[in-house]
Amino acid sequence: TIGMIGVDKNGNVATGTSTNGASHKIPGRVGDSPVIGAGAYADSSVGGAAATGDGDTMMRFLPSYQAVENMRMGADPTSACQKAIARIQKHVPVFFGAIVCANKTGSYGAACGKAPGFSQFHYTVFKPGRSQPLDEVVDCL
Amino acid sequence: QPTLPLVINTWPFRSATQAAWNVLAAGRSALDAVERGCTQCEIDQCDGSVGYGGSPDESGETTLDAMIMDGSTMKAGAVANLRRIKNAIGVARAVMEHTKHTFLVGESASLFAESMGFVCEDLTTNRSLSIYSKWLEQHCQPNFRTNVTPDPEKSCGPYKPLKELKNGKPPSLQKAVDVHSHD
Repeated sequence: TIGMIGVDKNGNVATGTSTNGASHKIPGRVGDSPVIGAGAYADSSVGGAAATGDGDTMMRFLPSYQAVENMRMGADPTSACQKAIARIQKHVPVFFGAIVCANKTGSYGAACGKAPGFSQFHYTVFKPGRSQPLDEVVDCL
Repeated sequence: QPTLPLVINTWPFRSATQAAWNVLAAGRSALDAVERGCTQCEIDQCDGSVGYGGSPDESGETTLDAMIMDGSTMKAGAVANLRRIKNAIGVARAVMEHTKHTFLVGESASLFAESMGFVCEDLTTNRSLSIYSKWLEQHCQPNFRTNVTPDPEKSCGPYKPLKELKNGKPPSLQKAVDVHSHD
């Protein structure tokens, strides 16, 4: 799955997701990716967020909406992402998921939930001053 | 150093990031950028979890889900269980721009896509066929069914519901983790 946030030079925010879902799913099953507020969310007055991982779990908690609301209430992007992950972990201590967050001024961050075989999350950024995409990594909570 | 524009995406899908950045660098909108970036991932079949030829379902079919959202207008479009159309994010944008709805699913979403000019083609590849064949050989493991008979942890279907839930409880929220199969 890819979840992406774009912010133009005027601070307009857009988000998108695309996926082929979970392997061997029951026909008809849909995960979090196309669900607004779950797979991604955008509000140009605040910023955007996009999530990835086990969509059956994540879609119950609307983590992208949660992260944007966290930023609206003053959290920086990293903290907003962490709080969205922590909220899921309260109910599902070990789940596979991660989220990226960016605000309208260009600050960004990410967080993930630690699970067997998943202790770090890699994501990609392109920002001014770079000539190519920047690989970023965050340790999972 | 200015901090905008910015592109950020999940996973190390660099060509998608680059494609989105190129759109922003050309002075086009954030919406155009995320559509182009996600489309690139669909073309690249990013790590097998995006686009055609990946994550076959129980019947071996690949279906696609996508969503796009404009944070300035709060308009959004989404598709799920899209069959036979490769450019899922493009169809999501068409839902946003050519309907008053938000979310179309399944066969009807595919018919909508065709009517909007998207090409209809098979999403199956040798890779997805191989994944599906291997799954059948492994007695349909891993398996998302529960509280059915025959035992989904040992056998393929068809399945029927158990008369009573195991332990009298619905399935736990805690699930096995497969980091190679993600939404």
